[in-house]
Amino acid sequence: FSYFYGKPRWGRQAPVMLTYAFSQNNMIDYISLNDIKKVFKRAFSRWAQVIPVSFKEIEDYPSADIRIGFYYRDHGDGQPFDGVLGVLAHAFSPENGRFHLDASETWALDFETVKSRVAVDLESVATHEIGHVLGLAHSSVKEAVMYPSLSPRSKKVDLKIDDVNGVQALYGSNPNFTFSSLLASENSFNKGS
Amino acid sequence: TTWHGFTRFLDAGKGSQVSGMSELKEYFNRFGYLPIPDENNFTDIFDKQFESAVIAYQTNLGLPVTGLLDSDTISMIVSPRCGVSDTKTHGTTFQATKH
Repeated sequence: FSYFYGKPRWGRQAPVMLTYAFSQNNMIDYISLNDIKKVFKRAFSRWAQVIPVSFKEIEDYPSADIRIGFYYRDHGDGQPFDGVLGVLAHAFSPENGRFHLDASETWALDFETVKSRVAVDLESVATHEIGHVLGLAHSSVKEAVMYPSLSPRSKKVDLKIDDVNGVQALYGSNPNFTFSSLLASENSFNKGS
Repeated sequence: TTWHGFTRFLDAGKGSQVSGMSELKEYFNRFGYLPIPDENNFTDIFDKQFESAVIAYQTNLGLPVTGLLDSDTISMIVSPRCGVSDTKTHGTTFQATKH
């Protein structure tokens, strides 16, 4: 794992609660907002299970700590998207909160129903970008959620030990979290593979 | 953005000159491995600075470190990825200190 320069983190008093909201004007229309919200709720909860930080969705986009939207090409932040594949998304380090996904991608919740060869798993990318929002940079561990690349039609949503070690060094551990639960999850993943 | 489009770079190393390498240098600049170009660099020549960038890229992404545009490296370049820079970071893994 690694961090951004200066090791920025959300410097709130415990218990830390971060709000998130979706842009009303910059969304995709082929996945229902309800389904998108469910995916993000699951992605946020994975991080919340390992650190003493909770996440709450709110409606008021401008006042949210984390602001999520889908954007095409040059969208004004100096980091233009590049069309299908290439760059999928980006998010900014704490305490900026901007979380942008490339609207040109074929975002998918389920590869059984979406057959496109260039479909990208929304939940995997959401989980990765939340890591950036929290202060993690890219990892060189290929299995980690914070590894920078993700193949089309692949899924990587479960945090690995590298991800957990990194984020817990910033925020401490969730008192309810045990490494054995993570290992159990990794073992079941390996057997599944 | 396909493997086929990058085959001409396969196994290029220091001293090689391949058409389009300047665009590859822009990719490495985009993700933090090369500094912003002045008017004389970002040519199609695989120079020493580009070799350092390739080595840093291979190291950061856990690839075999060859300093060449080998098949593993090109496969990674054509893979979809996050747009956040790989190198504006510090403190990768654990630092060992002698006491």
